[in-house]
Amino acid sequence: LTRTVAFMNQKGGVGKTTTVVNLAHAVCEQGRRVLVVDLDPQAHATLHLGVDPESVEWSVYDLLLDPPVAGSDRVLKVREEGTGVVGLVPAVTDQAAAEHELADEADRMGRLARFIDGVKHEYEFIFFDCPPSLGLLTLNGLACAKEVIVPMQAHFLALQGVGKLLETVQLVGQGVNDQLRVSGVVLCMHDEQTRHAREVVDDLKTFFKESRGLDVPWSGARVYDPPVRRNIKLAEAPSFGETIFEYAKWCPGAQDYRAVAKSFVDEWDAL
Amino acid sequence: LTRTVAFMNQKGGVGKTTTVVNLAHAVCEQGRRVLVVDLDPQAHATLHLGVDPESVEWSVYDLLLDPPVAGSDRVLKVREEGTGVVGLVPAVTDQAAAEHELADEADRMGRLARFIDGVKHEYEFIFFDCPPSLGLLTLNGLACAKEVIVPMQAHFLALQGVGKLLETVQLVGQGVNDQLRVSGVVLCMHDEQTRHAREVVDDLKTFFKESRGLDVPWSGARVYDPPVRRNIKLAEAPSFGETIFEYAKWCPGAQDYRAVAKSFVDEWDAL
Ligand SMILES: Nc1ncnc2c1ncn2[C@@H]1O[C@H](COP(=O)(O)OP(=O)(O)OP(=O)(O)O)[C@@H](O)[C@H]1O
Ligand SMILES: Nc1ncnc2c1ncn2[C@@H]1O[C@H](COP(=O)(O)OP(=O)(O)OP(=O)(O)O)[C@@H](O)[C@H]1O
Ligand SMILES: [Mg+2]
Ligand SMILES: [Mg+2]
Repeated sequence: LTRTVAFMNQKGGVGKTTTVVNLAHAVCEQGRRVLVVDLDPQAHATLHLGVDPESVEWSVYDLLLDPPVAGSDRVLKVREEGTGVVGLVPAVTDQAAAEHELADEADRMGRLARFIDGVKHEYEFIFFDCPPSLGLLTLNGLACAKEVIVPMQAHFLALQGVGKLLETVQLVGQGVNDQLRVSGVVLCMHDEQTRHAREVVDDLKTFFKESRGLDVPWSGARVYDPPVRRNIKLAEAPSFGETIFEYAKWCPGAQDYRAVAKSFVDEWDAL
Repeated sequence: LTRTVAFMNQKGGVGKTTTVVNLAHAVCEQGRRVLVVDLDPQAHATLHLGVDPESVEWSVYDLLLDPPVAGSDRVLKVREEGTGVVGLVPAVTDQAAAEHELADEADRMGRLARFIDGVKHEYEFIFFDCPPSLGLLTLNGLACAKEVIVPMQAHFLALQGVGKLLETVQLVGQGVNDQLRVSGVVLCMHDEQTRHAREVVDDLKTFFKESRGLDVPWSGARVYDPPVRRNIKLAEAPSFGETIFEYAKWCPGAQDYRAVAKSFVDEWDAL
C-alpha cells in the first residue's frame, strides 16, 4: 500500500518544497521508502536535494511528452539510510511548457498516473511537490494523489487563498479523482510567539472542526503538529543541496520536521 | 512628471504587496500623490488598504474589458495626509480571466497604458502591484511602467528566479517598452543577523556592480537601503485593512519602509 500525497498551495513561497524535501528525508530516516516527484518547473526540490536540473537526463517532462519516455528505472536515488530511501523524479525548466501544452490533451492527465502505477510497488510514500499555481502540473499531481497536504503560513493574507484551494480540490475530486482527500495543513515559517499566528491557527482549527461530518474532501483534515518554526537554517540548507538533517540535524527546523514526519508516519501505520 | 514603477517578482509571497502598500502610504505621508494599481486577481493590495474586492464597483478588470469602462474619476481615494494622497485602482478576482483572455488581443496591452496616460497628471507616483507570475497582467504592468522594482528575500532559492525575471524585463524592453529600467531590489522579510542573508545580499550587490556600463535594463540597479526586517506587525496589519503606519507606526517594519520611501523619493527629487 502506498501513501500518495500532493503538497499543494497556489500561493508562492509558503514552504511546499521545504516541507516535501525535509519530510521525505525524515521519513526515509525512519527506514521507509519515499519517492519525490518534482512537478515544479522551478525545480527547487531537485536543487534542494543536490541535483542539477540542467544536467538531468530524464525528468517529469519526459514523462509528459508524446509519446512519454518511460522511466521507472530512471528514478534517481538521492538518499539512503539503512532500509530508507529517497527517490527523485527531477524537474527541468522545460516542463513549464507542459503547463500549457497539456491543455489540449486530456490523455496526458493519464501519463503521470500510469507512471505512478508502475512504481507504486517500490515506494511506500510518494510526494508531489506542486508549483505555485492551479495549472496543469498541479492538476496532474491532484489527479494522481489520494491526499492533499497544504503547507502554509499562519498569516491573514495566507488564509485568503485557502478557500480557492479547497474549491479546486473539490472540483478535481468530483471530476477526475473521487478518492482525493485533504489530510491537512503543515504550518510553515511559524512565528509561534505572536498572537496573530495563534489567531490564524485557531481560525483554521475551528474551520476544520466545523467541517467534520460534512460531505467535503476536507472533512477529516487537521493541522499537523508541531508547526514548523521559522529557522534560517531551513533557508540555508538548499544552497548546499542538503536537507536539514544533513545541514543542521538538531536545529529547531530539523526537530520540527522530524516531529511532523513522526506523526505523519504514525497516522499511516495506525490505519 | 510621473514616476511609474512595476513591483514585480514571479515568485510568490516575497513581499510585493506589502512593499507597494506601505511604500505608497509612506510616500503619501511625505505629502506626495501616489496611485496604486492592483493588478493581482488575489486583490491583496486592495484588501490590505481596507477595501473589499467583492463590493468594488469599478476595477482593473473593467479597464481591460472590451470595450473598456473608463474610470479616471472612479479611482478610490484610500488615504489622505495633508497634500499627500493614496489612490487605488482595485482588483477583483474576475481579472484572473484576463491572464488568458488578453492573449488574443495585443490591443488590450494598450488599454491599461491609455488609462495611465489619462491619470498621470493627477499623480506623481504610480505603483503597479503585480501578481506572482510572468503572465499577461504582469506584462501589462511592465508595458505601462518606466521602472521595475523587485521585492525579494535574501534566500538562496529566491536568487534562482532573478535571472528569469531580468530576462523577461529585457524581452519586454526590447519588444514593447524600450524605456523600461530595473531600478533595483527591495529586500523583504530580512533576517539581518544571519550570514546567509549577508552572503545573498553581497551576491546581489556584486552582480549589479558588474552590470554597470553594460547595455542591459539593470545597469543602473541597486539594492535599496535599508533592508526591511522581518516583523510580524507587517503581517498583522493587512488583517485590519491598515498600512503599517496606521497599525504600528514606530515598529521596526514601519521604520524600515519609511526609510526606504525616503531614499526612493530623494533619488527621484534629485533628478
Ligand atoms: N521554516 C522556515 N524557516 C525559514 N525559512 C524557510 C522556512 N521554510 C521555508 N523557508 C524558506 O522560505 C522560502 C520559500 O520556501 P519554499 O521554497 O519551500 O516555498 P514554496 O511554497 O515551495 O515556494 P514556491 O511557491 O516558489 O514553490 C525558501 O527560501 C525557503 O528556504
Ligand atoms: N517584513 C515582513 N515581516 C513579516 N511578514 C511579512 C513581511 N513582509 C511581508 N510579510 C508577510 O508575508 C506574506 C507575503 O507577503 P506579500 O503578500 O507582500 O508577498 P507577495 O509577493 O505580494 O505575495 P504574492 O506573490 O502572493 O502576491 C504576507 O502574509 C505578508 O503579510
Ligand atoms: Mg516550491
Ligand atoms: Mg501580492
